[in-house]
Amino acid sequence: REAGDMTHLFSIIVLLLKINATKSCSGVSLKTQELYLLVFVTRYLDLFQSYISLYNSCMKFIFIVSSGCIIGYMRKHKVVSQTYDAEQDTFRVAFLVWPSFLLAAVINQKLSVMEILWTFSIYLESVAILPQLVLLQRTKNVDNLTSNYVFLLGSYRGLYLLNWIYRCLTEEGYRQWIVWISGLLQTAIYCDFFYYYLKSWRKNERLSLPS
Amino acid sequence: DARVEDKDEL
Repeated sequence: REAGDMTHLFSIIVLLLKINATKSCSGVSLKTQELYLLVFVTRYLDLFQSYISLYNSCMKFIFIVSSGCIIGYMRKHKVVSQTYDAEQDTFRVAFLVWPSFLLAAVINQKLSVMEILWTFSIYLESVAILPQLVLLQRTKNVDNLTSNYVFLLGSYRGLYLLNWIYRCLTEEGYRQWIVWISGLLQTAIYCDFFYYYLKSWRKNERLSLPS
Repeated sequence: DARVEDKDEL
């Protein structure tokens, strides 16, 4: 789990570094970033309500603030916002948001606003990368930092799968089907990307996804 | 079935 959290954190650091160092966000999907902000905000509504550990609270805070930062850069920054590929980043996110919401309203553990929003965030996260993957496919010669970002972001849920197996074997009564199935789907969505990423990495070439 | 009540993962 720690490795999963760290790859998640590193993915965000890599993305912020890329944007800040190159003053460019080309190849980065604003739609995916906005979906992630929505995911974090709806999942971490309990930030001020329930306290698990300093580590958890800090990470939640970092995830919300950093995705807000990335969106701010892409939308408002004088130089960076010019480099955003708006014409290419055309995924219709309503097709991800509404089904996730409806599914969360139907399949959840408890019928309460907080619980439905939390479940919504789990469902939405599993598909939030799709606009980014579509954009990558449209971009020829993806830069290394962007492909590293997607790789780290994909690895994070994959590492969580191992964590869930471990917890399931060692903790009595540890079951969370909604999270497990969504996490499996989330990781599966990356499979194709992982394949081309590792292939280009082995050959020491820039990543370019077949269209 | 039982689920961990505390959402202790991120």
